[in-house]
Amino acid sequence: MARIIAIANQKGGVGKTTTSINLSASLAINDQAVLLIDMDPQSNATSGVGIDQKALPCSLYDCLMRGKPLSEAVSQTNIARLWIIPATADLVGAEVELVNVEERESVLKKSLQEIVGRYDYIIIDCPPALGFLTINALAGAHSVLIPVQCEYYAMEGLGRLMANVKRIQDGLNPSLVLEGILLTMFDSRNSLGRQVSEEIRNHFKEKVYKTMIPRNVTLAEAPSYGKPAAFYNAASAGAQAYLELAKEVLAHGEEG
Amino acid sequence: MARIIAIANQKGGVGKTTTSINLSASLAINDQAVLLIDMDPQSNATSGVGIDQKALPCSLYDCLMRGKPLSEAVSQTNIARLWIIPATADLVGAEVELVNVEERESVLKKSLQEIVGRYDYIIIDCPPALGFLTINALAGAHSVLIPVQCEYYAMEGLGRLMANVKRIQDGLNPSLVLEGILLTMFDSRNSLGRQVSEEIRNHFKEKVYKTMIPRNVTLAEAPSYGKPAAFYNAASAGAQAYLELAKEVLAHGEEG
Ligand SMILES: Nc1ncnc2c1ncn2[C@@H]1O[C@H](COP(=O)(O)OP(=O)(O)OP(=O)(O)O)[C@@H](O)[C@H]1O
Ligand SMILES: Nc1ncnc2c1ncn2[C@@H]1O[C@H](COP(=O)(O)OP(=O)(O)OP(=O)(O)O)[C@@H](O)[C@H]1O
Ligand SMILES: [Mg+2]
Ligand SMILES: [Mg+2]
Repeated sequence: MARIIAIANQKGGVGKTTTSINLSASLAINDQAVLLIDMDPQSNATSGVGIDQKALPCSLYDCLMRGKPLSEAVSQTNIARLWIIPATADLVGAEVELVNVEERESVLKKSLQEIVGRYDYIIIDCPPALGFLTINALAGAHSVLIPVQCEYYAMEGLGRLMANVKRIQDGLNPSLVLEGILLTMFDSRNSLGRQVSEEIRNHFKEKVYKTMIPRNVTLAEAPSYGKPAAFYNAASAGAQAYLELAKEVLAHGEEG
Repeated sequence: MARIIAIANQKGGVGKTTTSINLSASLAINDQAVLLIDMDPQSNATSGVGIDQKALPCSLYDCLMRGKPLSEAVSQTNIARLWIIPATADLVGAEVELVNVEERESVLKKSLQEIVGRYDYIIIDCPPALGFLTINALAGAHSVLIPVQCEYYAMEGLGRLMANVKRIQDGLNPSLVLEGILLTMFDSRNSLGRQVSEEIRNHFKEKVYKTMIPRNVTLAEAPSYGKPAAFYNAASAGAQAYLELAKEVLAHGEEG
């Protein structure tokens, strides 16, 4: 039975995709069978692992809107034990078309049943919004991992995101838990980063991962080569931080 | 007659809000009467100019969904010649509720008629999505200014954004023009920034502003004081860059 983790935050540019790709790859390096689902029509996770989204027989959109089985949308990546369900441009239509669909929030949850037994982890990259694509991910996931940039606007939005997670827990998915809050793009040279990270740790305490992801240019360069950081420059501080995070996520899973 | 400029890009965290606030303030410093409209439910532009969104008699949501006049949602800021229509949390509902409304894409366009004569510039901050809030902004604006972070994913998304702008030009708003592409968070120390900015300038040529916004910690710190950078640390590279940008936008307007 796979652990299904949604990577979500409605604030843009906080490191959702970078976390989805690099956590998935780091879990695969730790001998886990991992499926990465790209639920963002921008399809950054898809290009970040080197997949050409145009060449696919069946897309995630077909699965959500036409009832095709998710297993038909799965593609191999060139990384051992890492598979992906890529995003295609038609996915942007699903956000609007789902509005008038029966049980529109649980479409993904139902289709995940078919494949949940084949993987150890399923990681879902979400778009920067609280629309039906993100709501479907939160309704179908066992837990949610929230990346937060160590800056003012990202911190300000955290309260509203937690209120929305609680609404999902009270309704669509009572078993949804907080996997953890991940501090990203941390730059110890500036006081803003230190202040924000301290404030978040004081407020959310043990819910914040010990691992912090530093601002590190390898993490910004790797996507242009279609590779996770560990396969582009394994010794970099960015790649090492995500390998550390994977160890924390694995350890947390054992308690689960 | 105000020039109405939408600040849009579906990629998250590229500097839309930072540009909306600091361009608006810089135009006000140059003796222009400016209205900033916060069309993003995250309400970052609202808190970035120090407005408490809870204390408002009439919200942008009331104007879009209940036909209230926009003039009733305008608030004073503590910056001369800068007014704001703040975002409130109920705005997130508009994204879904607009789906089943008559002429759902032109709701803002119609309500702007009432106030367009009172300002020199109207700047609209958009959320990181191509949903109905952003489409309403593009349908109601005279031009669109596109901030692009000098990184791989932001550059990759530019093509799709331009295709969407063209669709709006072919349909909802034939008079919509590209105000310009603004390179943001430029860090001359890393080769990725230089490569991406060169590639964008080669491709879009004179459509790219001469002014580049450097990565500058003042721009990240100022929002926590509820002030535009020019009112927090006017000598900073960030504040100076936006003052330069305002001059380019003003000069472009004269040609208009
Ligand atoms: N720790 C880091 N250090 C340096 N750059 C980073 C780091 N994490 C992410 N980046 C870069 O910052 C930008 C934003 O990250 P990313 O795209 O992963 O965020 P996101 O939350 O997925 O954005 P969106 O809201 O658009 O989905 C990208 O260009 C990425 O390469
Ligand atoms: N030139 C800059 N230098 C340093 N930090 C910056 C710069 N521009 C923006 N920032 C910071 O980067 C983060 C993202 O910027 P901003 O919120 O303006 O982007 P956005 O496109 O409006 O994001 P969203 O997609 O969530 O609406 C913010 O924390 C902001 O303070
Ligand atoms: Mg992303
Ligand atoms: Mg913004």
